[in-house]
Amino acid sequence: GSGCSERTSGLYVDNGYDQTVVHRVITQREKREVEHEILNLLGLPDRPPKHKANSAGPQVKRSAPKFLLDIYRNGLADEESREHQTEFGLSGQDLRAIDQSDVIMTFAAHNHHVPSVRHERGKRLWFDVSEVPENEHMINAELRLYRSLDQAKSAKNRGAFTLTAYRVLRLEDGERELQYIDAVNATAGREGWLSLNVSEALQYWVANPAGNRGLYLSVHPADRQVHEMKPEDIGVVGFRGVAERQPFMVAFFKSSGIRSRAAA
Amino acid sequence: AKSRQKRDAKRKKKAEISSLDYRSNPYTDPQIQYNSRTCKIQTLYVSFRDLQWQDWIIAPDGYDAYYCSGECNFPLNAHMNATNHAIVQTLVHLVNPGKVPKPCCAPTKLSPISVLYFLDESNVILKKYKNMVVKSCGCH
Repeated sequence: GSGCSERTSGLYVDNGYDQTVVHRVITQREKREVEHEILNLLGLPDRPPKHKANSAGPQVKRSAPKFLLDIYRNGLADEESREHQTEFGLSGQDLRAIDQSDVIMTFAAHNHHVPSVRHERGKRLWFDVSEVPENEHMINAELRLYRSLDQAKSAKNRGAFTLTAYRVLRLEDGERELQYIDAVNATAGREGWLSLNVSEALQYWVANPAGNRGLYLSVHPADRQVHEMKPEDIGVVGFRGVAERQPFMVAFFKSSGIRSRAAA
Repeated sequence: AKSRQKRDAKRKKKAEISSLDYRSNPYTDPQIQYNSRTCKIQTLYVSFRDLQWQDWIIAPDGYDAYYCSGECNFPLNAHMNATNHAIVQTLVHLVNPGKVPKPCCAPTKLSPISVLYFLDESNVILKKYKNMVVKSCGCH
């Protein structure tokens, strides 16, 4: 319990060289407490349960952890190798958001079933955003979808399409009320990641958790807005698809400097 | 020639004073200065793997945190920084060692690390932690 330069019976204590204290090996319980304190400092007050051991292996293959691992490795790389294109096709806006961010979070898409909702041909995606840190300023949030041409139902479905994301507002008598969020064009014959700006929706869900009814994803041929199609028909990978191509949401945050920690 | 003589005399006097200083002041003795307990940066690796958190923290496996340790004896190594206050505190400590302690050996420059971990079963987070790695030590 002695700090730097603290005096103890005529001897001062300096940087752990306390000559009045006999050093000893700490007990297993004390070791756990020290570990817990480190986790608490990192804002991770709970140790992972033991039964989850080695579960990280296959999970890391999923698209969201892979995306962040890519950013992590790119961030550690020097300027020269940083310029290489990642498979996630990061835009200039993405790179700016990454540079400005203190926290980047990904959210896996879930099939959060609501019995009374008719989905028609579109797709509903739901994200658990309950862990979004408080006191953090959101820079940007994106919905990322992978279009695989191999999975398009026919050659006709490899053409140009418009994907539109709506926020589901209300569900009454099985009817949806939707609010337009963003749209993106999937060009003909091009495979890869598509991204939609969903900042507005995420901001609303964080402020109103009870109002989180997810997103509705609608797909139309680029030249015929009335003909709605299933996203999987044009090759958009769903949350039951290949792990590394599953849809996810990513949010970039700038720290406010206020740190909330669990009570020690 | 006159100015050279003056300069040489000054240099001689200065050398005498400085050797006298070293003899009379153990805190400036190089033997003491460079002993193992002088304030300096020390190696400390925090291993998430050894803590068995690797199933949860995706990257890194661990990181070089370093720490500062040792006594603040002057003059410090050339790469060390000391605050003006630390120098004054050292001088007062020499006058009254029982009352005023030496200054602290502590980090003067710190850098951040990024940690990638699972938030729960499906969500992942990449977070930057400021001031986690000691870049240099000094006396405060």
